[in-house]
Amino acid sequence: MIEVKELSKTYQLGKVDVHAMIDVSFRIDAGEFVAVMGPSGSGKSTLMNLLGCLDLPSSGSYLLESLDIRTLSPNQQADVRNKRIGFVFQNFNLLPRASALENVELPLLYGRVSNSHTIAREALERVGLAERAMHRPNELSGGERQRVAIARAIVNNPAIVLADEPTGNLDTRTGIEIIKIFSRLNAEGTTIIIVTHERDVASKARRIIQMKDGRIHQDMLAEGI
Amino acid sequence: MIEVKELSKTYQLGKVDVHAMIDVSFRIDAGEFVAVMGPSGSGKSTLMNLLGCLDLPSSGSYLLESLDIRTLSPNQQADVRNKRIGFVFQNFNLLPRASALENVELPLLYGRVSNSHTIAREALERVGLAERAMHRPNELSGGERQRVAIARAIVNNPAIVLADEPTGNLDTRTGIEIIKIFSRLNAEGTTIIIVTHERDVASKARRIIQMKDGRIHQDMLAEGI
Ligand SMILES: Nc1ncnc2c1ncn2[C@@H]1O[C@H](COP(=O)(O)OP(=O)(O)OP(=O)(O)O)[C@@H](O)[C@H]1O
Ligand SMILES: Nc1ncnc2c1ncn2[C@@H]1O[C@H](COP(=O)(O)OP(=O)(O)OP(=O)(O)O)[C@@H](O)[C@H]1O
Ligand SMILES: [Mg+2]
Ligand SMILES: [Mg+2]
Repeated sequence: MIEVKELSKTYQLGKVDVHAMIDVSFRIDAGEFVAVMGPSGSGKSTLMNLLGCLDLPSSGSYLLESLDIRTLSPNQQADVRNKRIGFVFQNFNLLPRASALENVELPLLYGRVSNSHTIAREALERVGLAERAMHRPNELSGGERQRVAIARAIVNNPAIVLADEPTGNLDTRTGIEIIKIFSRLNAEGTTIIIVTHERDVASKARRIIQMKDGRIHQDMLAEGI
Repeated sequence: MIEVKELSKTYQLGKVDVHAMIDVSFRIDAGEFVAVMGPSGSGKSTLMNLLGCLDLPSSGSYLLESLDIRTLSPNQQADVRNKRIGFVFQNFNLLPRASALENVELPLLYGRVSNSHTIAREALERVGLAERAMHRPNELSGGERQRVAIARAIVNNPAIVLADEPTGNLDTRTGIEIIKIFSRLNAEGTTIIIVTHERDVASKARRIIQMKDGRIHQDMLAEGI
């Protein structure tokens, strides 16, 4: 499903090299539920952006369903992203001038799915935002924006959901509702990779990858954590 | 210190009225440490924006250190904000084209404090970001941006710190470091009001105000919570 080998990402900032990710290797099979944890600045979002084909590595290889991502053209990468991957950004990344409903509908329009309005509305209902469908992002609370981003990530029934800190702005009860959605999707076969710093979210995963200073510090099955 | 009476905020959205906050009344004395909790969308940020003089209520009164905020001109409100209040925004609200150091330095320049460069650098060190001073917000991780916003809020030694979900993007250990900073400021006499959904953050407060559907649901001293 997902196989990364010695994947690295270095940012050049003026004369300084920032090694955000160094020699990351692992394999994730279809249907796994993986939590990625680690200190602030340890490289979790950098890893998620690479797995989501939103950024290219500085070195190393990334095979997604046996496709070598580096051989794909930008259009082909966009196609993989739209058809196979649902991405929940740490900063939500919503279109500011579109309503919650239009934001959620976007992946369906890109993929030319019919009946997109109804499907988008159902995804908003699932995250508890039926009453906020016409609000724009700046007319929503922080946690409501986060939930619009979650609805948009799952609306197209992706094979893989990559969620970067999806409950950071949610109260415990709303957070539990969201994790139930991910658990149900996983029970139906969706691969879930979720960055979190919250123990009770990580406890739903069956495997925990710990990052530290840009490297994998630990990669363990979740029993006994 | 802070006294609000029947404070309400209603947003007009097309033909619909959204009652984000309804008849909120309480008093917070100087030196208190208060946690504000409640479900996503319950009115916490709306309350914080009103207390931080960033927005005007639809009705009700707000006395800050016996000053009726509604009688102040916009310039006087900006002056109160800069001199008395440190605000940590839920979405950080950093200047995108300024470095971390320049963002933290801004309140000192506004207040014409000399030696602002050194003071700003110390605040960044306190939140663990000495090595990221020259990075712009889009060259920082989510939790690093959040910590820049925290450093900016405390740099001017405000009488009151209003922090809206300051640990939502931080791992547990980094979050504990941040809460220690707030506890130390509170021990020195700073009034702290913090929105959080994390139990271990709220446990450091001595009083918890629970919101629900725009109203105060419970306002209790923290023993026994
Ligand atoms: N500009 C606006 N126009 C219309 N409705 C708004 C606006 N801003 C906020 N709201 C609504 O007011 C309600 C309260 O918002 P608020 O941001 O105060 O909630 P919150 O308690 O901070 O939530 P969260 O924990 O998700 O951050 C929400 O349901 C939101 O949709
Ligand atoms: N565009 C960039 N230019 C330079 N440095 C960057 C850039 N983006 C990220 N970094 C640095 O790379 C490191 C890893 O960032 P990343 O966003 O992956 O961390 P993270 O684990 O997601 O942290 P958090 O938990 O705070 O969100 C950080 O120290 C950050 O400062
Ligand atoms: Mg991150
Ligand atoms: Mg809020």
